[in-house]
Amino acid sequence: ASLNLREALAKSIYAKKTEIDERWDKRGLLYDLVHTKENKLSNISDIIDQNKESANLKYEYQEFLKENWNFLSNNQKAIFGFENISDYLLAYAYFKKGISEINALNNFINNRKDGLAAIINYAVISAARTFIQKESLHIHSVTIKKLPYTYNDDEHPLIQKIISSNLSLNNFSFSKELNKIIDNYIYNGKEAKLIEHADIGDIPAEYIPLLIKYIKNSPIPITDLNVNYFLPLF
Amino acid sequence: LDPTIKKHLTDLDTLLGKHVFNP
Repeated sequence: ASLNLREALAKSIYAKKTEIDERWDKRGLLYDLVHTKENKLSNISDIIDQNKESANLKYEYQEFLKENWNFLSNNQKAIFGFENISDYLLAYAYFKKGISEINALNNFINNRKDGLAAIINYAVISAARTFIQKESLHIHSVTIKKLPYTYNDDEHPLIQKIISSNLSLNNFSFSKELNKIIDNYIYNGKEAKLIEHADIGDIPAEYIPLLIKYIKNSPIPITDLNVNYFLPLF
Repeated sequence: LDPTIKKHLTDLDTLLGKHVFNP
């Protein structure tokens, strides 16, 4: 336990005694200073290690991961390779969710939205945003319930699409898969906008995917200028 | 690991390891 300064100052300073096992008067401040662990702030790993049950759980889990390493997915291997992230997941499960048993812990980390999935989403979404910015891609903001959302909001449909695509964090597949999703989003978005802005009256929603396909496959590029002519033909 | 993914995970790892709490 750490010391509270006000309570500590309320105590007197007693002189040091000569007995080896009893140098300090128990009523005094100095006894407290000597016998209370210095109030060093601790990082997550320290806090796990300071608690016997969480320290044991961490050790058990490390052993468990070592034994089952070959059965883990690439994403799992990647995340568990980061010590502080692994400690965070364990601390979250133990201190916040009250999980103190190894199978429950493993199940929680791997199957819950706020376990490993939260870390993977963090990495995938952050990387996707970096990519969009670096490539200067223009991703339109969308309006949901009258509020604007950009690709920096998790609610944006492109970000939602990326989250639901379960991308691999792998060096060879990640950027390729991400590219495909973004491309598809921008591309389909363009055709959908052409149809939406066309001045040919209401188009039943079930025709729209087919119309997008026709616009994409059209030998003559469909633009704002000719869409009103071509859509009825399609 | 994809290099951008790796960078973001490394940043997160550093941030989580560096921050101190009053236990």
